[in-house]
Amino acid sequence: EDNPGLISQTAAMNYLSQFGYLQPINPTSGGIISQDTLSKAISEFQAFAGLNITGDFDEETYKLMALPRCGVKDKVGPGFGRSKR
Amino acid sequence: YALQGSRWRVKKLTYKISKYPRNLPQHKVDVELNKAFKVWSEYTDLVFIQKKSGQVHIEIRFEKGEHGDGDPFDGPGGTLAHAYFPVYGGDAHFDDAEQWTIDSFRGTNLFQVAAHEFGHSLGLSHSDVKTALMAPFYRGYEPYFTLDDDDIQGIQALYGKKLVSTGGIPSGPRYTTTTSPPSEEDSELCTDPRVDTMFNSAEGHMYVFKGDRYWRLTADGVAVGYPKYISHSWKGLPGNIDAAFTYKNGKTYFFKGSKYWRYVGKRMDGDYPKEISEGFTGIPDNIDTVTVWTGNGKIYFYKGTKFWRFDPAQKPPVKNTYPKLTSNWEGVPDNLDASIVYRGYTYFFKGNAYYRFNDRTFSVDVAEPAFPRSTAYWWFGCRSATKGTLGETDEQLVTSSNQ
Repeated sequence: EDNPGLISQTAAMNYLSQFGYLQPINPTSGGIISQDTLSKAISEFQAFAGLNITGDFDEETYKLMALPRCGVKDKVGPGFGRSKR
Repeated sequence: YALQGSRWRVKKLTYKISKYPRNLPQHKVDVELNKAFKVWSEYTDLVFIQKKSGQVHIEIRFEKGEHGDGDPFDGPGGTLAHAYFPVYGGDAHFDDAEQWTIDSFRGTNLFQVAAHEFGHSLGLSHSDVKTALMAPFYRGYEPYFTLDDDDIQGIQALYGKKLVSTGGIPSGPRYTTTTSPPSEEDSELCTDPRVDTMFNSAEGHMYVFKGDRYWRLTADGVAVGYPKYISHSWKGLPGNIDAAFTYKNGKTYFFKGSKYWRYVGKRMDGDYPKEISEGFTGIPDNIDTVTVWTGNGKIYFYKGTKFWRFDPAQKPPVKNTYPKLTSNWEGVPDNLDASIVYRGYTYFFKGNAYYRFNDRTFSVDVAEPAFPRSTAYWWFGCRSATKGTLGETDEQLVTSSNQ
């Protein structure tokens, strides 16, 4: 409701997950993620895309998420891998 | 640019279009995809050969919805295509629900998207440089497409610079088929290396501004594809800038006359210009240069024979003990043109020459050849310029006669 004509918050979260900013949501946890985790993921996306880093789904972020794009994850380089235990 | 971590071990790669799009003639698709591969072979020794059958390195398919790789397409808009990195086979899939077009502002440009996807097929990941081909978002049809320097650096990091002339058809004004590597002498800066300002961007790039144009510097000299117009990249920023710096907040400040502008990357960060007297109280108009000194992280403004220290955390930000004489910076001349921090040193530029300041000795470095050195040779990659110490005249530093 906050972004008419753009995408829903659920779709935005799926977007972050699809492009590597959020870990795939675990169905056994009911798909719940902390606000902190979400805010961090949004911030990372905003930083990568050169947007103002607010950590919130603002209009500018929604707009960018609605753009056509490549389906490859943004975060795939060696720096984005899991760290060694 | 970002590298995924894998690359092809051979330079001669084959490809096959196994499934063509529904809305374009096959021969036209062949031409566009061939052009898209050429974007990358223009700057490397990679060679791409189309095959109609048999095994190939890169398989290309136009598909709709679920197409067997567990990553279904989503119809018009959204995801346009995806491709696999070399370690995963290099294949490229395009959403056949898109309206693929050629040389048109309608639909989605096939050549541009294909060139991007083939970047993945070769090992490039998404870039956070907005102007790069490897940025993830589709920007619309660009009739005068040119590969961004960021992409060139990326592909050359994987496959090296082009050494062999292909004799192919240049695809743009700066796409030549010479045997020279693309980072070559810039005639303008080599002829007259005096600059308006130099600064580091938050992304780690070094820029030179001169008049209404700018260049990006690499470790080897001037980057390919420059100069560009300042006003085309930093919308709203005029030419003939006096000074610039990027602060630890990631914002870049430009100064000209009595005014200043603030940018985040290449986007203006609010309503500018503003008066220097308002945003930088205590700093005069018409400054020569500014630098964030590596010694203490504070901002130093230079003008004529004087300098001012600006600390935004203090009130007032400029102490009343300023201005002081530039001669306090031992060996640094008055009336500077520019300054920049590079690998922990602060460099000052004046006329054709530059000085390296050593924070530990708090003086211009003693080195061989001595400073001042030729900016053209050491910064702009002008191999015909003198390499040694430059002499000094009253107004301007010039090449000494014995060099």
